[in-house]
Amino acid sequence: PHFIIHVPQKEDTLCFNINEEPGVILSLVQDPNTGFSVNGQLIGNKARSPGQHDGTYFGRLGIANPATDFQLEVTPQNITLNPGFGGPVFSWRDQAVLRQDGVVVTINKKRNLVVSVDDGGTFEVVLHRVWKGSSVHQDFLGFYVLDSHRMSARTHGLLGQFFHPIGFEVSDIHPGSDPTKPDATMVVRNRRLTVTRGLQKDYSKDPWHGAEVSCWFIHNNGAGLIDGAYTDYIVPDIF
Amino acid sequence: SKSSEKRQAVDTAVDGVFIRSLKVNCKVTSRFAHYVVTSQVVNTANEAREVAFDLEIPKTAFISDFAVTADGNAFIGDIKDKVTAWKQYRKAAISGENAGLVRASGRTMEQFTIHLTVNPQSKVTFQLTYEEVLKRNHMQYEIVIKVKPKQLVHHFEIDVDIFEPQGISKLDAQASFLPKELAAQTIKKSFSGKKGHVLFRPTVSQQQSCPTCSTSLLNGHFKVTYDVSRDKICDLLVANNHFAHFFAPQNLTNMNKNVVFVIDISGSMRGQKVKQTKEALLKILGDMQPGDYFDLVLFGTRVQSWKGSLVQASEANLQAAQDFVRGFSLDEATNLNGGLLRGIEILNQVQESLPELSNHASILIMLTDGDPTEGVTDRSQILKNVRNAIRGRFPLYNLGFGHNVDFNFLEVMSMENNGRAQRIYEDHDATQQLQGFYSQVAKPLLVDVDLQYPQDAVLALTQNHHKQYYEGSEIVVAGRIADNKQSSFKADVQAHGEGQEFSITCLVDEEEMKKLLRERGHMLENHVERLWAYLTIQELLAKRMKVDREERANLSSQALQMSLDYGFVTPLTSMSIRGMADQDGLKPTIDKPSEDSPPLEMLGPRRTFVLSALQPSPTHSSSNTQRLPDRVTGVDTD
Repeated sequence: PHFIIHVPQKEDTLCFNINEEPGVILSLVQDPNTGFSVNGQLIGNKARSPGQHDGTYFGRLGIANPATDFQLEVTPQNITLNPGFGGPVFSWRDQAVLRQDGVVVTINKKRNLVVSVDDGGTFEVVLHRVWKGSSVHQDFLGFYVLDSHRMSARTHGLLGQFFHPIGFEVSDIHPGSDPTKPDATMVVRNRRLTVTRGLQKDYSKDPWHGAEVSCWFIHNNGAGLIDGAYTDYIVPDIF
Repeated sequence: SKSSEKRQAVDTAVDGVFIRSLKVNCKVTSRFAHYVVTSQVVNTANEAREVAFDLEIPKTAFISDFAVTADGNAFIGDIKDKVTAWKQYRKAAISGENAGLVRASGRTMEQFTIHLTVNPQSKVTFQLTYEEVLKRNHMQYEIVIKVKPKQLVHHFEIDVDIFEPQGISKLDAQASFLPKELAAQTIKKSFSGKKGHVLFRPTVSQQQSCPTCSTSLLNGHFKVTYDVSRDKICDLLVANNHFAHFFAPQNLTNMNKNVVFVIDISGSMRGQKVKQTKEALLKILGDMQPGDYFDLVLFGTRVQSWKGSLVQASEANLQAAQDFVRGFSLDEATNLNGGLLRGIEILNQVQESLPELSNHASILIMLTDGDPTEGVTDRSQILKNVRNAIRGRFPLYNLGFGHNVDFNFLEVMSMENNGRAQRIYEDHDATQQLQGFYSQVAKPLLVDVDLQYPQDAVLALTQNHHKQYYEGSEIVVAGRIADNKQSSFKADVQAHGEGQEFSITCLVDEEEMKKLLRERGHMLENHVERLWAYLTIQELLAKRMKVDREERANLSSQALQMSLDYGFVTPLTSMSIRGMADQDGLKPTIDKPSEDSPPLEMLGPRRTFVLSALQPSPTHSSSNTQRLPDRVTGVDTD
């Protein structure tokens, strides 16, 4: 999956990929003050093409707010409220608004769902559907943070660590191996990285077509940009 | 060439306004037609100008989207239930005003027009989307696109892309407004296997009505007709938990029929109407097959029948019937109840006195031009009488001649008795309209057609029992399939044909479905579901007419919910466009005009709307959808 990090102070965007095996669960958001967390499990394509790098996607997301005993499991097939307690199961064909102790989940039929947490953030899960007959691809999910300003300063995770200002400088923009994508030197967290200007797609508004976002791409699983190594964000469970 | 250069030099701007492009894109996937009409208009003048986006769409279509883009701002239609929309514009509605964009126009079309004031040196783009399920008539499907740009267009294009899983057996395109040679030059049509394509892209010089003219000869109907192969008897599509079943078997033997014509001869039929009715009846009688049986019933103040029982369509009988038709004269009042009951009695007699005709397809056709004024005149009593007399044995077709009929009443009566009603417009071609209707039911092939699907697999089904199936038509049934039942889905069809029982089972060919999805992808999935939604809404709206108040409210609420879910402008919903208003502050609204809406000339002038300087914040059909911030942080596919 590709991560898109918008940095409002710089009016610019950073991107990186995390390449891991299907089945791995990654911590996306973790607020130790409230216990709020979002974890995502990777899936791959149905069939692997020999010799090709296989894409991975999010196939399952777990959103938990322990302060209110709220858990939501989202897959491309179902949306389950409090799965540990046999809660109701919704389909992506439903149009629904669910409210539970300060958390509002809005399911917008076959399109997306929005989770709003009082004194927390607002998050969007986008459903991507591939054509049913595909023997290679399968449906997957996207995850977007719409509002995070009420999350605590200690929030971490592959996305959560960027909820608070991050400084970087880009210099020495020069032609890269692909003439359409210049390389540059980025100084971030006191490290000097070679980054590449490219385009990624943001599907938060239009789940079908997406919108192109120009960003500085950080190579090697975000090495140097993210706190620690990407493997530090692998967690054992979805909640 | 030199001459075309000369033609190109013609100024396409009118008053500083030119149409940069007008494109009609029609995508048909398994009878479901999705049209997008886009027009870009440029105002090159140094002052604001009024521009119009004006087109006609079929009455059978539902508008599903409308957007205007100007100066980088998009103004998008918002669909609401009509009651809410009405409340919002209550003030205007009470004073009898409306800023509606759609009006009934002619027999089969609705006119969509919006007038906008466009800033100097700026451009505006209109985009209208509408959808319909194509109905098979006389062995073909017909796509009608009304073409009438008021000036020459820089880039004019009609692009029709057809995908039919059964394969396309024929395809044609005609533009009545073009000289033959030019039509041959400019209309490109091709079909092969499942795909058909028609492209009409005349240059500016090809649009000119003469080499030096700045007027356009594009004014008329652009028609695309096609049919699908019927080598395989089963045409069952399953995608995304919805199915569509198209039933139109070929090579069946025509059934003999018992037909009774019940004709209104009240005073109001005098003049052209009775003349045309007689002409049509003479022609229809001339087309009867020797195996058919028939009779004629006339109703004015009194009710009279020609024979009082069915007689064979022998040459001598037809001759005598034609003499009777030529000779009958008009009567005073309208004893519709008496006429219908006599006709029904004649067909019902078959069971007792003519059992050898009981395997024929019985049909009752009634023509009237006014309200019942003699005998039983209470409409609900007439409905009850007719229902009790027919008891579902045969279909009743009602033809409403002219504007003075209570068409709603005729429709309900037909619907209650497995038939349908059709309007006959008072015009020079009424004879052809009557014949045209008759030709649709003249060749029954099957009766009591029952299309069954596994009960535990189907959640919502459109009408699956049809009293009769006629040559050249098609029965379409669609439904939702329960989760996990898609692969085991099947259809059983049972019917009675000429001298034999008809029975087939259709299974879903999973490999074929996968192949189709690979070829058409989301469009197929989406269209099968929307086809189901379209048919379901149409049926709910029709059913509403014949039930009591409580049941009607229930059906209305279902139809409304589906209209909102699928974003269709139906008689229960309205689409309003925010961010623009006329001089009275009214916002433009898109409504479905009702069958009895007043003719165009009786409506007031069109309003002109002005766009606000800022783009309105987006809203969606669902009130729950939140506005998303411009920039977000997230993770998605690679």
